[in-house]
Amino acid sequence: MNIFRVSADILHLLSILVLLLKIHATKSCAGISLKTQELYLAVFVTRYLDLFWNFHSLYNSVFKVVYIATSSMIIWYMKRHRGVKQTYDKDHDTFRYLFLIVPCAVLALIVNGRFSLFEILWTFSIYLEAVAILPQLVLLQRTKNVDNLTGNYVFLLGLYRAFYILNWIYRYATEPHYSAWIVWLSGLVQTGLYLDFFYYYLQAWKQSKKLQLPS
Amino acid sequence: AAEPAEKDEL
Repeated sequence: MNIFRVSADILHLLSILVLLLKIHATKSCAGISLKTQELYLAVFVTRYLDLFWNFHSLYNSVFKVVYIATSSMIIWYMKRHRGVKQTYDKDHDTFRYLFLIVPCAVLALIVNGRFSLFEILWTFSIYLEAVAILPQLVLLQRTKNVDNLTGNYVFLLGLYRAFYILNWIYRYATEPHYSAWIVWLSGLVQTGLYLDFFYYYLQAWKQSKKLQLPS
Repeated sequence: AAEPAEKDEL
């Protein structure tokens, strides 16, 4: 365990909590993709299947349970909460899950560390996490709506991915047998997609700055 | 304990 890894996990948790608390406080989920949230829950569930038999540390187990619980709560708010679900932008959030799930499943069957059910589901979750933000990016591009909620959420998610890369570099330098190509390549793809989001975020920020200038 | 290193990450 190193400082980059701990920072990354805390940032990841913060990103989810920021989203959850803002939905709770404002009773609105405008601009948030339910598809992305459901894909993240699928990522957590398929990756943390080992929760019941593979005890690594209390730290890991607590984070796994908290990630699953908090992302379930976000989905509950968006689908079931009477006020919040009315603010969900259903008409623009039309990305098809299967376009992501099928390629990730096929890739996990072909490129994996070991051909076993648990290993393939774990690998699937790594691939799926890399692309799960795509429905959110598509929704953003369609609505051109980058408000504080989506901005802060994706900013924290991007920081979380950046700290995981630092963690891998640190571990590669300090642990003799540390190597994880599947995770590294997927992580790089994922971080690249967040950079795309940052680009739109900065553009929207610049435009709103320009609009405030006196003409 | 024979799990690969990347499995101890979240």
